[in-house]
Amino acid sequence: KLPPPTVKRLSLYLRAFEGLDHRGVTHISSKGLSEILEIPDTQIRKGLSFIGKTGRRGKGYPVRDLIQRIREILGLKSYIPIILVGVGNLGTALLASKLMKQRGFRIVGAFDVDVSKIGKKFCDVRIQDDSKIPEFVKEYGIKLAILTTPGEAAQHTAEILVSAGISGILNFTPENLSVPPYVKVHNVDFTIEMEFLNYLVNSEDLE
Amino acid sequence: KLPPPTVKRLSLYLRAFEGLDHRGVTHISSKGLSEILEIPDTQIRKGLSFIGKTGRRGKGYPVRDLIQRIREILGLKSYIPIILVGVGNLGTALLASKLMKQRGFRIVGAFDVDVSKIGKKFCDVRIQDDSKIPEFVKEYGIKLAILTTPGEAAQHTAEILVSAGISGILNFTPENLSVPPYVKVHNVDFTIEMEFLNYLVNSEDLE
Ligand SMILES: NC(=O)c1ccc[n+]([C@@H]2O[C@H](COP(=O)([O-])OP(=O)(O)OC[C@H]3O[C@@H](n4cnc5c(N)ncnc54)[C@H](O)[C@@H]3O)[C@@H](O)[C@H]2O)c1
Ligand SMILES: NC(=O)c1ccc[n+]([C@@H]2O[C@H](COP(=O)([O-])OP(=O)(O)OC[C@H]3O[C@@H](n4cnc5c(N)ncnc54)[C@H](O)[C@@H]3O)[C@@H](O)[C@H]2O)c1
Repeated sequence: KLPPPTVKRLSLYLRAFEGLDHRGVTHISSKGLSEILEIPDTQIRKGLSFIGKTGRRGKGYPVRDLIQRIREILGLKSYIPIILVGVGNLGTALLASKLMKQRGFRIVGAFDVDVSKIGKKFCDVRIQDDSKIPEFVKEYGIKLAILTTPGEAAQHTAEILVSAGISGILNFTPENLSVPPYVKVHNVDFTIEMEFLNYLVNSEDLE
Repeated sequence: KLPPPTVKRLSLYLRAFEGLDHRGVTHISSKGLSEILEIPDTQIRKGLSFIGKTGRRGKGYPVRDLIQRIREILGLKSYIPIILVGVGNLGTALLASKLMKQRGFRIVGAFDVDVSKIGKKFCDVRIQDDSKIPEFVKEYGIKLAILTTPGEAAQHTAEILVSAGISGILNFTPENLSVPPYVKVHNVDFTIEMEFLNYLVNSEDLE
């Protein structure tokens, strides 16, 4: 299994390769990739050899080949149906985001407990009550869920998702979820990104 | 300068140490930390020796000492005033988030162009028009800004922030911002986190 930074870097390489493919570029050197991603040339070559790819002398890496290989490793398909629970400010922003759709993740179901929201349609998705989660997950074979409820509802909702058959939860709440070992939880915390930005700005000041 | 994964890992170590300090724990072994963070023991010891810290035999790492050292490296203070531009769904969720406040980042100014929002107060912050950004940034010495406008407004708004004196932008928009080299931009993209979760779930299925 690859370490998290490597997996996330592969996601970034994939975006770069897709951008090149979109512009009709068939091969790219590690130096060219290095300029696009602002990652050192050596690190790029190391990362790509890690997944069994080496550039062809004088030609570089074959773009479409790399796209296919990376998508394979990340388990990406052109259509991965997911659900979202907690249609508040954050949930709504994620529902509306085209970025996820472009990556193949389609939010096909959204759930809440607020009666003023249930039954309303948003971005082609009708909001349903949490009680509908088990039948929906079973019917559509959903494996992944986004959790954007308030912290106090997080554990309880996670348990509904787990017993419904969800295998992976993208957790935006501040709660550390308690789930069986076969369920993967990935916590998202923007403050880590804010601390990283703060570090960049501070270390610039110190130079 | 430390590589990004190392900086982000330091943020995670910091949270673990603060949690221990909160519970009155004065020392922790790398093994104990390894269990809390679910990161291998060896990686923890390597990461902490990187910042000049080694555990005391039989006692482990001194918690408060490490908290101070990591905060120093990350440039964290108990009060870092920041501003947010684009008070929509995502902006509102960030404004309301207690997590950032706990980390010392206080959103003290919020800006939008929607006349129905300007003048309204939200989470102790009064929303102002973008034209007020330069004077506000100057008056309060703001260095960091969160950008949560639609993609089409992103570059234009970034330029306002840069000329106002902002040194770092946490960019949530899908646009790649064009800024002078002394301005740091950190792009946040949840789809990278979604792809990582998808990878975890898929590689579990393959086992
Ligand atoms: N990851 C981060 O860095 C970050 C940033 C901001 C907010 N957050 C977190 O994201 C979550 C959502 O934030 P928000 O600002 O959108 O909150 P919000 O209050 O606007 O939205 C919460 C939504 O969840 C619904 N809800 C409540 N209980 C529910 C349940 N049992 N089942 C389904 N839905 C339920 C509410 O009706 C509401 O629609 C919070 O936990 C917040 O702390 C995280
Ligand atoms: N990083 C991610 O993974 C992710 C996820 C979801 C959304 N997003 C992005 O976050 C951004 C906000 O999303 P949202 O759903 O909150 O959108 P939204 O439409 O709800 O909010 C946008 C806000 O920006 C304001 N605005 C427009 N032009 C402005 C300007 N020139 N100056 C200041 N404010 C301005 C609008 O009036 C509105 O209040 C979008 O760019 C979206 O693509 C990113």
